[in-house]
Amino acid sequence: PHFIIPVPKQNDTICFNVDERPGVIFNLVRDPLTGITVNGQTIGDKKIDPNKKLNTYFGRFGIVNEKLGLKLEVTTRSIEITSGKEKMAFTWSDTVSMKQRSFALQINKERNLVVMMGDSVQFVIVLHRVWKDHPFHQDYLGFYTIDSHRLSSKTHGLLGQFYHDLSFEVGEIHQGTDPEKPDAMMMIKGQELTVTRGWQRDYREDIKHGVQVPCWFVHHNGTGLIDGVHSDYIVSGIF
Amino acid sequence: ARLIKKRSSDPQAVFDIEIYSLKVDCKVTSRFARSVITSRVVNRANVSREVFFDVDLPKTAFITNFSMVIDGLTYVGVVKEKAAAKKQYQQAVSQGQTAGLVKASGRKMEKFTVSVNIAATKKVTFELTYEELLKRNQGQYELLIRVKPKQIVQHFEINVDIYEPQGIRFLDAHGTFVTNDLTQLIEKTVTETKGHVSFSPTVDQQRSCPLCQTSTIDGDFVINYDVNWDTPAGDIQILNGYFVHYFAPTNLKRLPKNVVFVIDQSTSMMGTRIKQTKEAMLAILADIHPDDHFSIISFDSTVTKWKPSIIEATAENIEAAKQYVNSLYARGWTNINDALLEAISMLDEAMKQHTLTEHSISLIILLSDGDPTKGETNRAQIQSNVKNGIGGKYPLYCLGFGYDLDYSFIEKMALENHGVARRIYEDSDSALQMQGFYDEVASPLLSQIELKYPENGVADLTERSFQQYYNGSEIVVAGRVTGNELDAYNMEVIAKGAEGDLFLKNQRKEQDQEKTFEDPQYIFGEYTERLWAYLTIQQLLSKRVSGTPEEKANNTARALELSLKYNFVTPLTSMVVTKPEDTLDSTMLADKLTEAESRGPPQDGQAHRVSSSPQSNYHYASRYIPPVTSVDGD
Repeated sequence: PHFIIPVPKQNDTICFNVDERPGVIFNLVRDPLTGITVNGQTIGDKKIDPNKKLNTYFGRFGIVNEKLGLKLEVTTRSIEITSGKEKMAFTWSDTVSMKQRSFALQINKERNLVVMMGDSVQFVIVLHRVWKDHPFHQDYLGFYTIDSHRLSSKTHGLLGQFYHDLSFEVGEIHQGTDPEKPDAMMMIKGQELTVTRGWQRDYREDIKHGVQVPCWFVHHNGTGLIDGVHSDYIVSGIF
Repeated sequence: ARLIKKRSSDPQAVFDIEIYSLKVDCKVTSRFARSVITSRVVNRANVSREVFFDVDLPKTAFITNFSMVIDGLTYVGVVKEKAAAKKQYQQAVSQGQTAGLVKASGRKMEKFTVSVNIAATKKVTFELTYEELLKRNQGQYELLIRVKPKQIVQHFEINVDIYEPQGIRFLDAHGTFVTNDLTQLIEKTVTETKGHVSFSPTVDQQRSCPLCQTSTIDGDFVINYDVNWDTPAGDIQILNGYFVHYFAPTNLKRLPKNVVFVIDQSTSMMGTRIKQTKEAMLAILADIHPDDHFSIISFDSTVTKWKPSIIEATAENIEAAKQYVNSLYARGWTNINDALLEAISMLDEAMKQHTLTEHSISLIILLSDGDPTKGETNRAQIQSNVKNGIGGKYPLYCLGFGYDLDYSFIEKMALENHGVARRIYEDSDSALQMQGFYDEVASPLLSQIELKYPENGVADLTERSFQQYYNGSEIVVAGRVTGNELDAYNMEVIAKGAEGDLFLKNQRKEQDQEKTFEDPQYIFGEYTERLWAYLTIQQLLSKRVSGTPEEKANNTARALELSLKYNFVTPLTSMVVTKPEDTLDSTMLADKLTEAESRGPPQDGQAHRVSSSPQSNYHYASRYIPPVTSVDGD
């Protein structure tokens, strides 16, 4: 999966990939103050093209709001909501709009799911449908955080650690191995990293083609950018 | 000089447009060149066609006139203040879809393009005039004419008339496209003061092969020449109330020089830039004169002095310097500020210790690809630190690498310190460009040159004090004669040379001058006045880069006034061209680009960048989307 980290103050964006074996569950967001946690489980392709590297995606997300007693499990097939003792299940073929006192959810058929937690953050899960007879690829999900600043400054996780202040400097732009993608040096969190100018796609508006987001790509699973290493964020269960 | 093509996708249209005449006519009077390019085109089709008129003209030239004659009616470009021209343009083109007419096209040339619809069977005549003062470089002047007709032309002609009252020392003409067969077509006549060059291939001689419709004429037609320098104090020419003084003494002993090379070896220099820098430095080191002193300071995040002080250019030291240059590799960030201050301090210390040769001159040459990213990164502060540090003692020359360079940053720094900035274009010959620049400043002959004229005899003088004079270059001063013309000849030059102070006085007799301009067919009479205006505008524009806000405002106002008065398209003015078409985009502007604005296309293997401040404003075109933290897959 590719991570896109906007830095609005600097009108720029950082991105990185995390490559891990399929089935691994990562903690993406954990906010001890609001009690919100988001975990995601990776999936791979149906089979591996021997000429290409192993690609992984997110195929399952678990969202928990401890304070509301709310759990949400989203896969490429279904959406299950547990609120206290109540349990509801939907498919991506449904169009659903529900609003409770501190929680709202909207399923846009075959497209996306929007979750709002009170006045807090908003999550969007995008469904990527792949032709079912595709020899390699299968359906997968994307996860977008809107108004992430509404989560507390204690928020962490592979994605959540970037919800608050982040600053960096980029300079020494120079020719990289790909003439279309120059390299540069990035000073971030007191470290110097070699980064590459490229772009990633934001699929919220255009699910098929996405919108290109220019960004500085941090190599090696975001090493140097993320706190620790990516494997530090592996957890045992989706909740 | 000309390419005429059609925009239509209809292949027949190519043959419908015929360029039946293309003429380039240049007159050079005492280095001031006026070039007129005339093209006559006919639309042979029975429908209207669009034709383009593309001309490459030197970046140093100012367009002075453009006209189109269509169906007996003449449409003339009008030079206006840029803001006023833009306003008119915007009124005419509410949607702003037509770009300016002048675009940067390369190292030496910029491109002027205009297109117009021609009715069936009608003819159009385009005529473009531009003027420039030819610059003497390494002992010669160069007049460059770029010719590129995209088809065979019935009447193709280049005519150059040169008139140099000082006498022509040599004159050479060649074309990059001129094959052995065509060489004999270049006709050259040189008398004592006049030179004539013409080139007029027939239709068959233009063909790239016997039955081809494509033209072999595609490239640069170059004329190089120099004049005689018999009078040590230079040559003064007075005409119509204006005078020009050309000063380029020869037979002087060269001044020893003390040069500190400040070399950027930050990460952004990685790859070909550092490789070519090393190549150039090795060649430059090989050419350093044994009388000279030198040192090298390399910098990335930190500053490294090759030697603690500036040292003699002995064979051993040169060899050691070469080894040091070979050891440079790109790493770290760019600390321009500390590197330049270190260079200044090194020269200051040498002056203090009296370790430098008497009557020598000192200079700093910076080579960098741009953005300060370490230490002091505020560009204005760096400029201020360097200016205060140098305090007018040493000229600073700044060589900037690449299209993405913040040229205005290094230009201001160089101009504020009596030096010049030069862009090094990233190409296979970058090392040669750097070496070529060094060659220009390698042989200083004089320092602290001041040209003095009778106070009551002249006014409105262009710059008359110069820090250095380099062998093969030329100092030109122009002004208005206010008193008796003969007074203006009584001028003096004071300078410091290798053998002490130099004092020169004009020895020329006034009666010599009377004969000089008796043959008006070779000169355009107002050339002294226009040359004065050209030079004044150029110098005022330079001062705008380095002056205080008040000086900038005054210099801008004066430069604008002169640009409008003399009909020059400068960076302050635009030429409004109105086409005889009843369409929204019938009004266009011809602007003059500055080097800082004239970003060229990316070279092969180099991504197109927008750098400068802030450091991370590197953008690819993309639709704006609100910033959202996300994880997804492709």
